[in-house]
Amino acid sequence: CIELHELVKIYRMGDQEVHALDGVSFSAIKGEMTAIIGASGSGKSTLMNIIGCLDRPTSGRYMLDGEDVSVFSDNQLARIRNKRIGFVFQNFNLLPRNTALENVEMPLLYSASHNARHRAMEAMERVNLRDRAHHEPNQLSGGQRQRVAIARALVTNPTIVLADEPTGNLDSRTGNEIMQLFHDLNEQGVTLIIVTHEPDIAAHCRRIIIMRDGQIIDDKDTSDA
Amino acid sequence: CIELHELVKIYRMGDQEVHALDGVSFSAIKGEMTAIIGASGSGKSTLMNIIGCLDRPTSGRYMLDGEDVSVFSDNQLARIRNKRIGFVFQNFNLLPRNTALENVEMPLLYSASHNARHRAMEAMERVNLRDRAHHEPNQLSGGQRQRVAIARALVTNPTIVLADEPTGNLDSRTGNEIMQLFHDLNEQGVTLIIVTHEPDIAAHCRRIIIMRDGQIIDDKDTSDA
Ligand SMILES: Nc1ncnc2c1ncn2[C@@H]1O[C@H](COP(=O)(O)OP(=O)(O)OP(=O)(O)O)[C@@H](O)[C@H]1O
Ligand SMILES: Nc1ncnc2c1ncn2[C@@H]1O[C@H](COP(=O)(O)OP(=O)(O)OP(=O)(O)O)[C@@H](O)[C@H]1O
Ligand SMILES: [Mg+2]
Ligand SMILES: [Mg+2]
Repeated sequence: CIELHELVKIYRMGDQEVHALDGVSFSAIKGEMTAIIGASGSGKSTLMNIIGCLDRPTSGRYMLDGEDVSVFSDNQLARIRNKRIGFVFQNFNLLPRNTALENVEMPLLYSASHNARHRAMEAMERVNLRDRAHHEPNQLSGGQRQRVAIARALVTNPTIVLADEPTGNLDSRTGNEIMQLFHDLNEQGVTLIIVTHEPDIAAHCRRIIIMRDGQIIDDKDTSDA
Repeated sequence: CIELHELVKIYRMGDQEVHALDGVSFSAIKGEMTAIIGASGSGKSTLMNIIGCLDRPTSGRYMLDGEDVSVFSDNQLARIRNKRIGFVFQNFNLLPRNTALENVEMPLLYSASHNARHRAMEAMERVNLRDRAHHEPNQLSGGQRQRVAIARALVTNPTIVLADEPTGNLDSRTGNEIMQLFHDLNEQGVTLIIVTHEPDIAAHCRRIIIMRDGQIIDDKDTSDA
């Protein structure tokens, strides 16, 4: 359902060029659970932002469920993001003046869902944060903010979940609870791509992609090992 | 050099109370390297903020280098923070409209240091970010922002370094480089307290403190093992 062909992303700063992605190709079929690992600055978040329709490549092609994403308008991209993709940001991107519950509810308001508040509370329960519903982000611990970001990504029941370092601020036990949650979603057919730097987390995924300097240098199905 | 006695921190939200710290006592002698681990929400960052003179406890006593911190004015606390303590924040706290180099330089400007720019560049080199000096935070990867926060904490040559999840966004190799840097500082006599959820990182520290529900439930010197 995800097909990337020779993706390039270049940032220009004055007369300098940063090649964040330097020719990335890969495909993920529906229901696959993939980990992406690689050094800091190797292009993982840049790749995730393009897959998540949050950013456009400098060149290359992205086919999502058979359609060429590059011909979509910004409005069409926003609709795809809202309907099909759940994105857990590396830096959470929570709205500072809304409560945790309001943050989780937000994606449902776009689709005029009638039971948004109830579904948001249920998502908060899935990440064990029921009793922090009315705290604002600055009244939450780092790992609690991270879990609010995860709950928000799941509340629309997306078919694709993209998680950028979802356990970076979580103790091992809470991190395992989140991975269990991701496994449950995967068993229901959700396609997952998880960026992580922790080998224990990557080990939960059958397929592991390694990035370096804007390129994919390895792409292994660990069940073949 | 750090002595905490029965620290309590209570947040009041309407008629509800959150006991973030529930009677914490411990002491660290000069030159000690301590890891603090514990579940998400157990009070680690709250404790670090009090040790770092960024926050005051609801009750309890904090003696820093023999002086009672609770009698200090806000200005005196700011001076201690600037002169003696380097703090790596869990969420980095970088100024978004300044470059990485300017962010690292900032603590030196308070003390009217004459070679601030040079020292800032040298700190950037220590975390391998020389070639990102003129990027702003939103032009950096998550792990690059984290390393800018680390460089900023070290640029004043503090005697105490408090690092809250300093490797949460770093790949294993970069994380090990940062721990090596911390070890080098420790060998020069710097006192370090590192909050981490990664057992590999905690293993670098001779002393490990475990927190749960606002209390210290274990405090071990691993060299006694
Ligand atoms: N301003 C605040 N108002 C109300 N509650 C707060 C506030 N700040 C923190 N808390 C609560 O205090 C508790 C401890 O928070 P703290 O940030 O110290 O946890 P932590 O151990 O650092 O967690 P993590 O590993 O997730 O970063 C949490 O349950 C949090 O929700
Ligand atoms: N807006 C931008 N302008 C210039 N350079 C950028 C910009 N955004 C990212 N970069 C650079 O692109 C490279 C890739 O960034 P990216 O965020 O994809 O890395 P990453 O693999 O996610 O790293 P990390 O593991 O540290 O999160 C980095 O070297 C970064 O400095
Ligand atoms: Mg990243
Ligand atoms: Mg914390």
